Amino acid sequence: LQEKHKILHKLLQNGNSPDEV
Amino acid sequence: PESADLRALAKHLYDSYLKSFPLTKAKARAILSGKTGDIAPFVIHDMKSLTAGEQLIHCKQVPLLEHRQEQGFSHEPNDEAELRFFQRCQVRSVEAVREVTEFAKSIPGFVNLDLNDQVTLLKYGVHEVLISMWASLMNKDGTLISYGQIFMTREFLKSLRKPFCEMMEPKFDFSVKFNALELDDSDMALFLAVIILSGDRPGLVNVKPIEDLQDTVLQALELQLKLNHPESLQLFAKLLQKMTDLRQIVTDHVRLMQLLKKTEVDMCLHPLMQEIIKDLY
Repeated sequence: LQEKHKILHKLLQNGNSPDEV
Repeated sequence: PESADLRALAKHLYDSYLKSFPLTKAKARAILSGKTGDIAPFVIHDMKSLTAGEQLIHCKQVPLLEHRQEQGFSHEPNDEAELRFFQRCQVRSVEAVREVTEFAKSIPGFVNLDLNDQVTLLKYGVHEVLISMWASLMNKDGTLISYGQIFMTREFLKSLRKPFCEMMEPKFDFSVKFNALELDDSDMALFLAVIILSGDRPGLVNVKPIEDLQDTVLQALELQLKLNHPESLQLFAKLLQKMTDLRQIVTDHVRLMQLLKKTEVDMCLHPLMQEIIKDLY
């Protein structure tokens, strides 16, 4: 699931801007 | 939990709501009723005022727009108005998903849930949260956009070509009914947390801790509504019923997005939105 949702996963992990991930 | 704990939870969620979301319902209602003392929002009611409104935003947000253009998600001046508008909505929605994620992470216990479940809760909850919050920016005649700088009329949105004209009407219908409950920002904070902590989302691995968290937030919401709206009978029950309406609206919205992705060849769907709507409903 995390593989299919890399951006959501990154946002959850570190709060980057959606355009940076 | 004791009442004091529930009140502390309500206060915590309200504080993080204020930190996460830049345009509160209180501010939006003040703008909509002309009580801010600031300049009134620019009104978009036809194609001419749409162009003027876009120029206004462009002047105020040049650094942001340049960044978006580098990313390929800004509108191009020669694009059709409907596509330009849709791309703008998308840019704002992507930012809003980041805000909702930050809010979710502030819910006590959320970050300790299984990471796959955190992803699932956001995937399924984020549009329900966004549509609930969007109601704060709407009245029966239109909606604030662009952080309250612009008011776009409902009639103008209805005049767009198909299928874009069909996107907003269900949200307006919902907002009129939802706004009749007269929730304030502190109520909204708890309601949004309840939506996010829905233990019946498909594919959840470990439901029990999610339901336990939701249970506590539900108790905090019930107490909050009793204290904040003592005259409003059955408000808690009425609010929970809105969650059913929200699911239907989101299902229809996602189907429309999936249709747009297939039929609008010039439309570019942001990777984050693609992630969220893929295999959703």
